Amino acid sequence: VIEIEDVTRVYHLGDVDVHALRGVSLRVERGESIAIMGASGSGKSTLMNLIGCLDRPTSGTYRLAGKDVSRLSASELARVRGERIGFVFQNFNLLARTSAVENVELPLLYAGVGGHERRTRAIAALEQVGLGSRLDHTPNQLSGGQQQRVAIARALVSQPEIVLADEPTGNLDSRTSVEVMAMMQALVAKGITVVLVTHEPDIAQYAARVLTLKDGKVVSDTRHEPV
Amino acid sequence: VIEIEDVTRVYHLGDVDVHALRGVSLRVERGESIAIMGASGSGKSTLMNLIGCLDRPTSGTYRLAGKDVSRLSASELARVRGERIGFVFQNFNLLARTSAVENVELPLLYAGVGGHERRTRAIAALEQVGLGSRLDHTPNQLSGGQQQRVAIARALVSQPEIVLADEPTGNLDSRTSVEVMAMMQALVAKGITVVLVTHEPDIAQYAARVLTLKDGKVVSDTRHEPV
Ligand SMILES: Nc1ncnc2c1ncn2[C@@H]1O[C@H](COP(=O)(O)OP(=O)(O)OP(=O)(O)O)[C@@H](O)[C@H]1O
Ligand SMILES: Nc1ncnc2c1ncn2[C@@H]1O[C@H](COP(=O)(O)OP(=O)(O)OP(=O)(O)O)[C@@H](O)[C@H]1O
Ligand SMILES: [Mg+2]
Ligand SMILES: [Mg+2]
Repeated sequence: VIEIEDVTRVYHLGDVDVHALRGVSLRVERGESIAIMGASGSGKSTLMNLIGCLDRPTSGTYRLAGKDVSRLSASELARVRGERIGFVFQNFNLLARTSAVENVELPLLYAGVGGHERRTRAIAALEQVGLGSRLDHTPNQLSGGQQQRVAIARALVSQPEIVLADEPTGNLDSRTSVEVMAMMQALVAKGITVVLVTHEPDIAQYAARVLTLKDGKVVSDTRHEPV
Repeated sequence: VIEIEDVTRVYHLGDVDVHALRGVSLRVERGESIAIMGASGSGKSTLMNLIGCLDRPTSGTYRLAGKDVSRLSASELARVRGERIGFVFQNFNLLARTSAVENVELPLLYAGVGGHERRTRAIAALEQVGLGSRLDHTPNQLSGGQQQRVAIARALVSQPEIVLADEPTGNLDSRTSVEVMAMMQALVAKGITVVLVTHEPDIAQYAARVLTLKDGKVVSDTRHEPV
C-alpha cells in the first residue's frame, strides 16, 4: 500500500543544504506493522511526513494505494490524508484553546460526521486511552503524557486504513505504553497498516519489521516474530 | 538544599478540583541526584514546577537553600530561578522564531553576560550535545530530539547549582540518551544537585535515589548504587 522509491528530501536554508533523506526506498504491504528506528536527526520524522502526504520529496516517487501521490492536487492530497491516514505527531500538534474532546472530534468534523456521533466517538476514543475524566481539559491543563494520549485518540477516531505514529510513547510510563501498544496491535489484527517511529527497543518489538535509518539512508530492514 | 513539606497543589477548573499533589514531602541534599518516576498524570511535572519556583503550592512549605520560597517577591523568585536553577521542560519551551544559539544564550543575557562571552558559551553548550552544525536553525528546522537537546543546553549554559530535567531523554535514541546522562553525571560529580523526571528505568538508574509518585503522593523513595 506504501511504495517509496529512491526518495530524497533536501531542506534549503540560505546557502546551506540539509540532506534529510538521501535515497530511501520502502515497500509496506497492507496490514503490515513496521517500526522505524535511528538516531536523533537521522530522518525518521521527515520520512513520516512524506508517507503522510504532509510534505513532498525533492526527488523519487511515492505511490499510496497504487496512486502516484505527486500527481494529486492539493485538495485531493488533503482528502487522502483526512480519509485514509491517522497521524500521531511527535510534538502532538493539538489545538491550544480547544478541549481534549473537541481536538479528538476534529477529523470527524472534516469527514462530515454529525455532531452527536462525533461526540460519542470522540468520548469513546478518549476513554480507550484512559482520559475519560479529562474530556474538557485544554492541552495546557493536561500532563505531557495526557496530551500525547489525546493526539493518539485523535489519530484513531476516524478508523483510518493507515496509522502513522511518531514516538507515540515518548512521554508515557511503561504501563500506559503497554496499553497503547496493545491498542496498536488490535489495529494490526483488524488489517490496519501501522508505521511507528520509536527510539525504544521495547516498543519496536511489537512490530513485525524494524527499519533503521542513519543519516537519511536505510541501513537495515529486518523481520522477526512480533511480541 | 530542597526542603518540601506536606505540599499540596489543587487546580480549580470551574466546579471541578484536580488534586495534582496531595501532601508531598521531600528533602534533597546539595549534590544529590534523584530520579522521579510515576504514571502519566501522577503529578511529576507539577512537583517539578514547584521545585523550580515556577508555581506555588496550594498548602505546605518549600525552603530552597534555607529560604522560605513563599516569602520571596516575584522579582526575587525570578532572580533565584535565573541564577540558581536550570530547567529542561517536558515540552522544551523554546522561542519559536529564535535560532538554537540565541535560545541557549537567553539565560546568560538575563544574567548580564556580555555578547561575546554569551555566544562562546552557548556554542560550547550546543557542541556538547552534538548540535554544533545546527546553531542557526530555528526550532521548526530541528528534529524533535534536536529541540530537546537545545533545551538541555539552555538549562546547563549558566552553570546552575540545581538542574531540574523533566523527561530529558523522551525524544532521544539510546546512544544520545547515554551521552546526555553522562553529562548529568559529570554535573553531579561537580556538586550540582540534579532532579530528573523519567519514565524509563534505564535512565532512572543513573541517579542514586528514585522517588515514585502515584496520584499525587510519594509511594516509594529508595536509594541504590548509581550506574
Ligand atoms: N493547569 C492545569 N489545570 C488542571 N489540571 C491540570 C493542570 N495541569 C495539570 N493538571 C492535571 O494534574 C495532574 C498531574 O499533572 P502533571 O503534569 O504533574 O503529571 P505528570 O506526572 O507530569 O504526567 P506525565 O508523565 O504525563 O507528564 C494530571 O492529571 C493533569 O490532568
Ligand atoms: N525545516 C527544516 N529545515 C532544515 N532542516 C531540517 C528541517 N526539519 C528537519 N531538519 C533537519 O533534517 C534532519 C532530519 O530531521 P528529522 O526530524 O527527520 O529527524 P528525526 O530522525 O525525526 O529525529 P528525532 O529522533 O530527533 O525526532 C535533522 O538533522 C534536522 O536538523
Ligand atoms: Mg523526529
Ligand atoms: Mg509531566
